[in-house]
Amino acid sequence: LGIDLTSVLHSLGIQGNQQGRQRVLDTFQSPWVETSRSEVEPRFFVPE
Amino acid sequence: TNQEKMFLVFTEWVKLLQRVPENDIKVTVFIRQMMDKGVINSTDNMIQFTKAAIELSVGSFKESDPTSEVFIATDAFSKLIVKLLVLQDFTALSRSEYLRLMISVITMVFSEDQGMADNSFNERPYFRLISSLLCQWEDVSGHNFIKIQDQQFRNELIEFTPEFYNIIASFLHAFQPIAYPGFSFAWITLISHRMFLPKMLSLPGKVGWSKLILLFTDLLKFMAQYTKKNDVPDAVSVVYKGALRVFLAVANDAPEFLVENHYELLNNLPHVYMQLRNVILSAIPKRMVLPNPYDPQLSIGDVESCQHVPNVFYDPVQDLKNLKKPVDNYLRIPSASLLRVISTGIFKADQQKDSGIGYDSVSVDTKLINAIVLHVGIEAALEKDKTTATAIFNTKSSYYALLASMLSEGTTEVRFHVVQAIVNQLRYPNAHTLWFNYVLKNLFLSEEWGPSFAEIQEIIIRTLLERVVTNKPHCWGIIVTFTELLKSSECSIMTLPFVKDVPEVEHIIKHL
Amino acid sequence: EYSALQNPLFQPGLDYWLETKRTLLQPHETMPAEMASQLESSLLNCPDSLDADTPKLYYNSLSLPHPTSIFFPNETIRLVSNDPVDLAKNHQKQNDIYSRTSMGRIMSRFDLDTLFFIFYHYQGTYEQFLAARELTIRGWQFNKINRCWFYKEVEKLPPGMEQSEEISWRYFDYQKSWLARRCGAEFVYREEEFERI
Repeated sequence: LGIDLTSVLHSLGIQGNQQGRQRVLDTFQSPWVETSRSEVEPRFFVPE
Repeated sequence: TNQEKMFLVFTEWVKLLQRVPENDIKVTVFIRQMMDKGVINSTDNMIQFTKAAIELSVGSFKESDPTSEVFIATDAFSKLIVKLLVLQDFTALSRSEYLRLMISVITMVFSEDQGMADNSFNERPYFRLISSLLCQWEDVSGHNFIKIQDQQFRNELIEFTPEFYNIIASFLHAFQPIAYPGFSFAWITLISHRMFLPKMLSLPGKVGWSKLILLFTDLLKFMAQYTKKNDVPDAVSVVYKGALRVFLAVANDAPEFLVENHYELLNNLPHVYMQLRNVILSAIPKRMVLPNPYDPQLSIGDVESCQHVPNVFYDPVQDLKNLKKPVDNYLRIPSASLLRVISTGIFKADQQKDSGIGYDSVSVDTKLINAIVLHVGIEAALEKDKTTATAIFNTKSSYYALLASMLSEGTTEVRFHVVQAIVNQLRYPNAHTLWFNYVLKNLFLSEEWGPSFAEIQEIIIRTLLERVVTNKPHCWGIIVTFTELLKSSECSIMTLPFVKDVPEVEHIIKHL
Repeated sequence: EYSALQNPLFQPGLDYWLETKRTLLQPHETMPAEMASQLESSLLNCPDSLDADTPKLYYNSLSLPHPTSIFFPNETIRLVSNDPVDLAKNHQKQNDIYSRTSMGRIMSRFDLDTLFFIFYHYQGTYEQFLAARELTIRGWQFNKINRCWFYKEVEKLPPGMEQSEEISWRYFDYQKSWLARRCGAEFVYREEEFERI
């Protein structure tokens, strides 16, 4: 029957509304909440 | 010995990177000297050096105090790989071959480490190596390698980049959980890595998609293999939880990947993972706004996006095998003999175990059935564009007739899998959803089944029901179709025997 | 006969690697005890977000952490917070992938002095990048030629004047005074001199 995905989506940083949908894979820490306690440095670019 | 010399050189490299910034001239000079002094100037030396580097990296991890910096050597090694790819002139060997060679050597060391019986294998340094390699490649490749001054090198590196990711993907495919269970959790973390997955999803021309599908298939196959009805090992449950989160993230960031690859993904998804199936099938193209499927005034034919044919990345015609000709010929001119060929051709040589809901084995080739059904839908949509809608929204058309005949000729098992394949196409508003909605409604209400009527109706209701009783998401096309059947005045579902006779089912249907 | 299989450098790894191919061709029906144990072990060692973080080998001397109590961890912990972001913001950058990170949020609370300090002294780092982003959000622009940040001040004039607004430019003098100063009258804004961030 699956589970209520609300808390899973919240743990991913996915907000309910369609508007202003933000990408989450670029800052994805880990597939599991338990191993996602600290943030990871996303890609960035600094000109010379 | 040569090996000891290699160890020394690598150790010096590790120390150097801690003392100077990585773009310091000394770093480039060090690498130049490595080449000039013959450390890595031959394939055998390259192999030996790579072996020394990975062994030292893993060894240093294992010996380090866990509260200290345990990955210094590993990170230095991945930095070296990137530098070697970027700084060298590649004439005799291509960059691709060079990278493959290094990763092949790493694979050998990795295989030996995990194969040894002493249980000292730890996936983390190998994970870190690939993770750091991905991070450092991202760093050097920013803005199309703008930090590389030589224009020719820049162009070569830009051209090489999709290859870089596809090579990593190929090696991840070899490291898949069924082959290396001791690496499973690192593996899942790698395929969803922030420097890998979004990149593979967005490479121009979708050139990363095939390999990504391969990797997701590897994951789903592992889950399918070890998900038994009465016994799911705890670790496999954890794998599932991680897979679900990854698919939800993909549905958020790149729904078009799930939309265009639903066929291949579902071919390997165990039937019991109903919610995950719904997550994949509920993916909606970005910016599409769905009409309320519960709106009593909704008429699916009037929804504008139902005129648009969805893109299917992998053409299922490739999976039709020796049934391609009979199916295409039947679609041109239906005949009983062609139907017989198709109806018998969908059976497997032997029964195969399967953890389905309500069944333990399959004797039909479900992948082949899925391919036939989707192929018919694709051809029908093409036909509509070439001719008119009435050519396909017509129970006398060959497209409808093939699916209906497969049901009428088929065993219960065949009927079940054909209906499942049809319902898999009831997704967001598009031309396939529209046509399969038409097909399913007519199959349900058809008066041509004779004694099979009850069974076919039951299979259709069961298939729709199992996808809406789960927690959300639910597919738009399924809700719309089910609502239409529930409201149908031609047939009151409540009076059907399989509903009346089972109180739980009657209760749910009444509620719906 | 393949030369790879003759090469002693590939032994014994190649044998183990071949074993895995056998498992791929014929996966075990049910999970054997050894496989279950390997899977458990993998679960126990599962890499976490610290393992997946970007590697840093060389530390710029100014960016070494200040001495702190030994009871505090050495690692900076950037804790994940999934508090919702206020989406009613003006600047497009406030909706990018960095807006939800703890560092991105902290930067939005730093004053200009701190942002300039990070920008000029943490060269080439993620922190410098975020400081530049935050300065851009606040309307500052970076001049590629003199490496200074500029700010365009628009002052609305009272009605009845010839012009409706008066424009003046400021720049942050990082080399000498460490202050924001007004640009002289001779200053001409040339778009191509400024970094498009």
